Amino acid sequence: SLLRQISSLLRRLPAIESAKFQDDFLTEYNDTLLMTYLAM
Amino acid sequence: EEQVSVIREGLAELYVNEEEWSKAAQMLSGIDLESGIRMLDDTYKLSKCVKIALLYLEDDDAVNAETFIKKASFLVNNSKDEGLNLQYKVCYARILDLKRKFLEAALRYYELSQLEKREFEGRQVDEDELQQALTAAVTCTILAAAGPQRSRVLATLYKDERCSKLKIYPILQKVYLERILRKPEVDAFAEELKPHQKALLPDNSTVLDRAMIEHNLLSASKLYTNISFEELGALLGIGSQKAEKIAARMISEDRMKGSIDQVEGIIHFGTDMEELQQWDQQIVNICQALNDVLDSMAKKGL
Amino acid sequence: SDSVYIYDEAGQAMIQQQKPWLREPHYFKSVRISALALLKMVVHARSGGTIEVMGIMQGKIEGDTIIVMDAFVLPVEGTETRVNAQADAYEYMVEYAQTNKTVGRLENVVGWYHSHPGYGCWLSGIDVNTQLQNQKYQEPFLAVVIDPTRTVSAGKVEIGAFRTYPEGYKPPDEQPSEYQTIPLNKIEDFGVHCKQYYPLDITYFKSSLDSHLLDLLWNKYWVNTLSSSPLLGNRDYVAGQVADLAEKLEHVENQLAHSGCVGTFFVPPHKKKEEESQLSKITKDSSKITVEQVHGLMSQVIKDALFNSISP
Repeated sequence: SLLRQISSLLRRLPAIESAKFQDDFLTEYNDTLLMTYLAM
Repeated sequence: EEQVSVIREGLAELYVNEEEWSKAAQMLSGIDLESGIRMLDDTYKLSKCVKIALLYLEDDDAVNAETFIKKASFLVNNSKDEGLNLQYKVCYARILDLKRKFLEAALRYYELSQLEKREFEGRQVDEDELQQALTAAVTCTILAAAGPQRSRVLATLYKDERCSKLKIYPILQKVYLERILRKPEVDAFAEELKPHQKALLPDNSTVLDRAMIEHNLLSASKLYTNISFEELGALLGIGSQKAEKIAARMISEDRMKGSIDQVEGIIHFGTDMEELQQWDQQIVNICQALNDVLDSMAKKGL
Repeated sequence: SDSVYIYDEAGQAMIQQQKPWLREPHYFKSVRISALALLKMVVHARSGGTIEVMGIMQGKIEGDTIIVMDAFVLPVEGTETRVNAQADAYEYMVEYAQTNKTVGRLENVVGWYHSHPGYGCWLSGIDVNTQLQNQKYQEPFLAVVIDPTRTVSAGKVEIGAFRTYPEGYKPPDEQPSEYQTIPLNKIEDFGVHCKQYYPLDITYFKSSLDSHLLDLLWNKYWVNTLSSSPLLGNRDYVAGQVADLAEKLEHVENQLAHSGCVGTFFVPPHKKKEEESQLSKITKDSSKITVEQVHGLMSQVIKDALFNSISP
């Protein structure tokens, strides 16, 4: 049962994989870098 | 007019003794309350309207009952008779229930179940009656159309600790936690319903069937990202065509987020949660799963 | 460590009689807040969202320290938009305090708290008036302000404790308290009244039971840390901060442009110094916002590396 628990845990990784997530993540990344640049 | 109303009330009493409810109601409704010849105060008029509506309700005649309860709603604000006002509220809730306006009925039943004052001119409202009102509130909420409003009322009822003592609590819990309800649970719940709540709809299914299918569909939308209509039909215990029709209606009424690819025969469930928030939710689930693994290893002494 | 939870009724009555705070306007120097009271106040402030909420604190006095043992919510909202919000809740307050005594909670009311969502911990003109009234008729009385929005973005509780000076009192020149950003639309309200009150040092305490419970919670707290996104939860607040910064920049730019037209040698040194100090404040604000953003981004990148980069 422990092994089953561990394998189900591993199957949850990677936590999220979708084009939409990549877009949102990179948008947020760029926004923050832009803010840093503007602050500089 | 005085004599007429006395005779009518007497006859109505006889009909009531013979449980001829509608005849008694018709007899009373013949009393002219608006003629203006007799000075009648609002409380008297209100008591007559409520009594007639209650008599019609004994025969499940919501249409006529509603006519008189509507008249009563213009009079109830001036009435100081708390017992009569309470009867008016009970009557109104039952009419909404009969007319299958389940969410509004649930809210009124719930309000009645929270009654603080228990003594009305010698008439005692006991705990049992409050519990009946609470049960009626839960039943109507479960029968109501699935969606955000119903979820809010479910949350209120689920957090009310009095509900955990009700016989109906297990199904309330599953419905609130958006878990899929299996046929045996639905059948057990069906036994508690009143005749009008088991009535057939135009498409030959009952109110309960529709409520359960919509509920299970909403639960499925929380479990799956997408699913074919064959599979969905099998899960809901109905044909794929019907599953598609119900899903389409719920999406168009904005009671469920999603989109339907009719060529592929697949429904894609949507969520208003942002990807980044979903990501955080997934991380919580992973951490919790990791925690469980560690706990069970600790339990096994590993 | 739990002795602070024992209430010495006679001792408190004596302090009430002696009224040491009348001798010196600056008598109270510090505040100790229990973990329970802090949690209740922060949770209540957060529940108000962008609306200011208000509550009352119960506790006792120990020398020049006010000890806050517990806090409770008042049925009042929008404290900054009413002259004396507390007046709406007097009846509730009195009844609550009396009911408390009947159940053995002997602590008296020692102050009030309210929230400033997103604009920092200080006393506005309305707050100063309310606190002056309280210090006239309900001594000892403390004013606590919590900013729930900045609490989330800074990852620590933004809280301030204040006492007002008697009217007409001229305080000695204060050492500047910790710098905080005041939004442009509040700067005037802040500036006019900031000399009428002074901040007290705040420390916290918890009981052995609190420690045990918090330790248990801490075991699960790591999940929150790994799954939170300060960038996501605070977008509106950060947007508001950047907008405020832009407004201040324009404001200072106009002033500089104006003084520039008469040439720098005419600008008296203190005026020039003042403009520089405003610009340096704006620079401080912008780097503060940006550092918080970069922290948020760092946690996102770490989460991405931890949970997304593993390919099956």
